[in-house]
Amino acid sequence: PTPPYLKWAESLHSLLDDQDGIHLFRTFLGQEDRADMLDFWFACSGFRKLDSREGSEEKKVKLAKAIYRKYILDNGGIVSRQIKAATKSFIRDCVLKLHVDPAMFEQAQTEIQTLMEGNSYPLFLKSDVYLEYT
Amino acid sequence: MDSEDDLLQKCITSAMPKQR
Repeated sequence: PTPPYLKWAESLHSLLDDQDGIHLFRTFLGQEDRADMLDFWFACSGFRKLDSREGSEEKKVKLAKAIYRKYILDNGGIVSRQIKAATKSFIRDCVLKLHVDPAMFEQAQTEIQTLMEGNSYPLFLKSDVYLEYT
Repeated sequence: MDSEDDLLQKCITSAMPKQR
């Protein structure tokens, strides 16, 4: 079978579908103080899944607020700096109006994913962290 | 009731793949 680290080079999704891959990519991002991008990406996925799995409305609101406060509100944070202003104000409005929707972080997640695919991910595949592992 | 940080951490973990 193909070793996992070769699969990681196929696509960002292959990498993020493997625990070791996630761990190594997170280490790499951490070196550049960008690990929040990955955490945010997973937080968005988890938030979307919450809808069908469990969760009172109260819990969803609390989680949406937590994601907003941690990653969006702080303008100096890596996630906040990378997301478009319009996307941020859309999320802000959802939180302020307590209008939480499973898809409310989708656009922001896509923006972060596009950045990772175009930048951090190809750099990761050339990084010492990855090469030493292989 | 979980704190916001706990809730966030659980949410992140829930989205990650399970061990091979």
